[in-house]
Amino acid sequence: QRLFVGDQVIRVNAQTEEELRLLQALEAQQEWELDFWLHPVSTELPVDIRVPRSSLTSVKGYLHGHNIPFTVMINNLQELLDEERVEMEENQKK
Amino acid sequence: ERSTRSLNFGAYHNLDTIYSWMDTLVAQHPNLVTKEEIGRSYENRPMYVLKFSTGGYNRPAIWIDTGIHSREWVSQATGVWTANKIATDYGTDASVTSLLNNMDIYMLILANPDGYVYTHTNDRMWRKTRSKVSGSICRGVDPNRNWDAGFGGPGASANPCSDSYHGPSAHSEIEVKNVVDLIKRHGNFKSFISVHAYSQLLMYPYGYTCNKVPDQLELVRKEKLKRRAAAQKLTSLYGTSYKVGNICNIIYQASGGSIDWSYNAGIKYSFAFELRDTGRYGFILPAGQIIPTASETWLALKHIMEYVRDHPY
Repeated sequence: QRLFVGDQVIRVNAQTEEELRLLQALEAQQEWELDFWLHPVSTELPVDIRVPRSSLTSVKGYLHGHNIPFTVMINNLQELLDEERVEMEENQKK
Repeated sequence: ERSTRSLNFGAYHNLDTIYSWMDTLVAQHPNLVTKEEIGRSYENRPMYVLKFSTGGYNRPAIWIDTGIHSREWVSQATGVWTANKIATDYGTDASVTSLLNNMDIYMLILANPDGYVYTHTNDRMWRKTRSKVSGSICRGVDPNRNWDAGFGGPGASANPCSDSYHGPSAHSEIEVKNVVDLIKRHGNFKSFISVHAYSQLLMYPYGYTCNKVPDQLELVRKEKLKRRAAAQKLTSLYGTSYKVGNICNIIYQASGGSIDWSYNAGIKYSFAFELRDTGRYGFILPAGQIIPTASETWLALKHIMEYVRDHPY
């Protein structure tokens, strides 16, 4: 069972093509093992990124460094997954 | 015996529960619903289609699949709710009754069974199939980049470790080939609808190119109204607003997609849904939102199916 303890999902609403390009560059790099739930495709759609805990500092530094505002959509992914699993097990018992 | 009444449609279920529920749905509606195995997955799981038919031979049909990307759990859950809705509305809802007196509906609820099991047992974030890729330590192919429609083009990756890996060749994934073979064998599908999550989008071809589809004039003029009307019906229930557009322009160029293939196979009414995005949960939509999501989606699906029924070709 793969765990996502401390992983966060951040949401970026790109305002400019330049920000979009910077997010696409982020998507292209492999090192931080980012999982793009919603891809940087247009300024009309949000960009959601699951960031492994180990890469949080680097990724947030990159976004701050380029003045790209973001919000944390899911603070600790594993907590949400645990809730989902508990709910499923309770329902299964019912 | 588990009756469909006991299945909680407002909860997520594993593959075994969904498959056993299918049997109860068939048992409860023996003159309408049959369960057909259309083949096996890579890990040898059966792929079941629920066929809704009131008779006839090879009637014009509508295809609906959910769960091709395994981590998009609200799509499979919407499939379960929708299948039950169709079965229980037949005979009571005039529009559904008229539709099924003239057409058949085929629903593939678990389009990626191996991936779906894997999200329950190993990795909740898994999206692809579970096939082994020769020469790579990584597994799986993105089943929505593996169709023979602009295969291997932009918007799909040649890297087996990528989540959008298109696979070694078109229809290399048995899960895709099983559907392709059924659609080709049947030869009389008039609509192909693939349900994904999440982004709140109602999309039509193409994804592999940003050129307009040949029917663009009809699609844009006559059908644009219909597509928009479908999205508006969806919005009318809870205010969930959808964008409508062709895949390439509304999100990104994505080659090898299922609705491009179905459109090129002559199935003019080909659509893809990306279900609701609450901005808070992404793929981990709480189970309490399954029924509202399925209910609003039904209004759009029903509108599209009525249009298909009323515009035979």
